[in-house]
Amino acid sequence: LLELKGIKKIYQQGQVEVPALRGIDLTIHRGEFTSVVGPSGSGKTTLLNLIGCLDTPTEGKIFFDNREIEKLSKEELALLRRYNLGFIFQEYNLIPVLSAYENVELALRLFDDIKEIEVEKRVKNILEAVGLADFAHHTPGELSGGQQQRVSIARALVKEPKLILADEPTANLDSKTSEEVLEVMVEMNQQLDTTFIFSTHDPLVWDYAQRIITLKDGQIAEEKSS
Amino acid sequence: LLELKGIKKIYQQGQVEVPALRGIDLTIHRGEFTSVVGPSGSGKTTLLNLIGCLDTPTEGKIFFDNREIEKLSKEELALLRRYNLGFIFQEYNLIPVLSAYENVELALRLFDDIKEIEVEKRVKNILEAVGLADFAHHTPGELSGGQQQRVSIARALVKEPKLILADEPTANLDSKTSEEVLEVMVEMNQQLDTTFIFSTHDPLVWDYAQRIITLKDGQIAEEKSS
Ligand SMILES: Nc1ncnc2c1ncn2[C@@H]1O[C@H](COP(=O)(O)OP(=O)(O)OP(=O)(O)O)[C@@H](O)[C@H]1O
Ligand SMILES: Nc1ncnc2c1ncn2[C@@H]1O[C@H](COP(=O)(O)OP(=O)(O)OP(=O)(O)O)[C@@H](O)[C@H]1O
Ligand SMILES: [Mg+2]
Ligand SMILES: [Mg+2]
Repeated sequence: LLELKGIKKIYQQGQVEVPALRGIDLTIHRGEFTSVVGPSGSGKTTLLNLIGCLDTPTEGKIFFDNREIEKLSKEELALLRRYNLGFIFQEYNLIPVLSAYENVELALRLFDDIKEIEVEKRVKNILEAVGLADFAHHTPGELSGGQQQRVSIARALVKEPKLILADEPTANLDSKTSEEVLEVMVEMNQQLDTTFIFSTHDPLVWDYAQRIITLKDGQIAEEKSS
Repeated sequence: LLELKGIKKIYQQGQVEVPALRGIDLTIHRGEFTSVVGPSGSGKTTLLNLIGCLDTPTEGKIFFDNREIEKLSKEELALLRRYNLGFIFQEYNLIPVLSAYENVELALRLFDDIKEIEVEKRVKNILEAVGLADFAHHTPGELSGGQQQRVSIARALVKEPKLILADEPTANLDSKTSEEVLEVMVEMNQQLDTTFIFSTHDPLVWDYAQRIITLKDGQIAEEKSS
């Protein structure tokens, strides 16, 4: 599904160069449930942003479904992100003026071929699955940290894309709620063959991962498959 | 140091009432190292915001150093927050245009009796203690999630206030970095008698806490002292 070759990312900060990724080679197959782990600042979010086509690498190539991302036009990239990718951001990135329901519904609005009644069913089902049925009409400012995080999760899952990138999805959740959310993801992975790549510090997520990739200082230090 | 009597907080959401705290009685003594735990949405942030004088309860009284918070004037409240309280926000709340160094320094700038050279020393020391010496000149947008969180921690600690309220301070940190940050807090607690109240889902923080208060659905369900 995904192939990364020689990926480097160097942030330019005035005169200073900050190397966030120093050469990453990685292959991800369809249906994987993989976790990227590593210390704070090791490059996990940078890696997920590159795979999620939200940023471009300084060096190296990325292939999504055998298509080289760099060679895609802006329109093709937008279509790829809309239909094939779901992103759960570390900072949630919810739209403050929309309710939880509207934030999740918006992700489906961009699909022009789904009927209204089907959209409503899918949005309600996913909000219920992450435990937010009673908070559908709260805006982000009227939700707790972990509730906002779950809206961000619901918004990515409702699209049922090929690949979901989850950046620290359980950081603000207690262990029971984390398990409920992970169970929803495992079910999607098993029933729809949805590929999941997590960035996480949460040992609970490691237990669910079939494969653990350890990043240290911008490089892959270790890989383990369970 | 702190006394809460019959505290209730009901959020008004249009016509709907959302009870976040349903009657909390709590006494916190000087020098405590206490954790508030509970599921996502149970009322932890709401409780910390009330203790931190960032919000007012719907019902009940709060006493800080035997002074009733509600009876204080706006100026007295601001002075109390400036000199006696440090707050580590769940969403960090850093100032985007300022560097890590400037965000931390700003907290000390409000103290008019500290010399320039002393301010510089304290800011540098605390950034080093949380592992961010090399990132002092990055703005929040140029920092990872966990690095931003540590700036927010440094900003509260540098003030050396009587009470520090830490809302999920390790949510985006790996376990090694979490331990380093907790060690800094334990040292402040032992050397300066700084009182710490945490809100957390992180089992690692529970191990450091002398007292654990469990919130469920807006009420104290259990209290344990180790
Ligand atoms: N401004 C608001 N308007 C309406 N409801 C609110 C508002 N702020 C918070 N709430 C609700 O109050 C409840 C408690 O929220 P709070 O943020 O205190 O929870 P929490 O324990 O900190 O959760 P988390 O662990 O997810 O951060 C939640 O159910 C939330 O939806
Ligand atoms: N825009 C930027 N400019 C300069 N440096 C940056 C920028 N964005 C990130 N960095 C740096 O790149 C490194 C990697 O950041 P990244 O966000 O990928 O880490 P991370 O592994 O996700 O960390 P965390 O677990 O704390 O979220 C960090 O040291 C960070 O300071
Ligand atoms: Mg990150
Ligand atoms: Mg909270």
